[in-house]
Amino acid sequence: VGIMEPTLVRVPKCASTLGIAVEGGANTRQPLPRIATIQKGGSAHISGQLRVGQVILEVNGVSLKGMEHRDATRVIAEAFKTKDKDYVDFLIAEFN
Amino acid sequence: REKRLTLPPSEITLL
Repeated sequence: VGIMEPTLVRVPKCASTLGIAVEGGANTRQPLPRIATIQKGGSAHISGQLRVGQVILEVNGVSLKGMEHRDATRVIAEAFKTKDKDYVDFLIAEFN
Repeated sequence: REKRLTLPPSEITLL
C-alpha cells in the first residue's frame, strides 16, 4: 500500500538528544511507530536523514513490529542511551 | 476496515 523499499539510516549520536517525536505502536491506528516531528538541534536533525512521516521498522536490528507504543519507544530510547554504540541504526519505510 | 476505525489513536513520545 504505497510502501517503498525499507532503507537503513545510521544516525550518529552527535547531540545530547535524539530529537524525534514518535507516535504509534501495536493496537493503535498507527500500528508501527511513525516519526511525528524532528526537533531542531537533536541528533536526528543534525544528521539530516530522517523525515517526518517515515515509519520505523527496526532499531539496531530489533523489529518494532507488534510492540506497543511504550515498548517501542523504550527500545528507541535505550538504543540512544547505550554507550556500546555511538550511532543508532534505523530501518525506515517511506510512504508515497 | 470497521475494526481499524475503532483502534485508538496513539500517544506521542519525544525521544
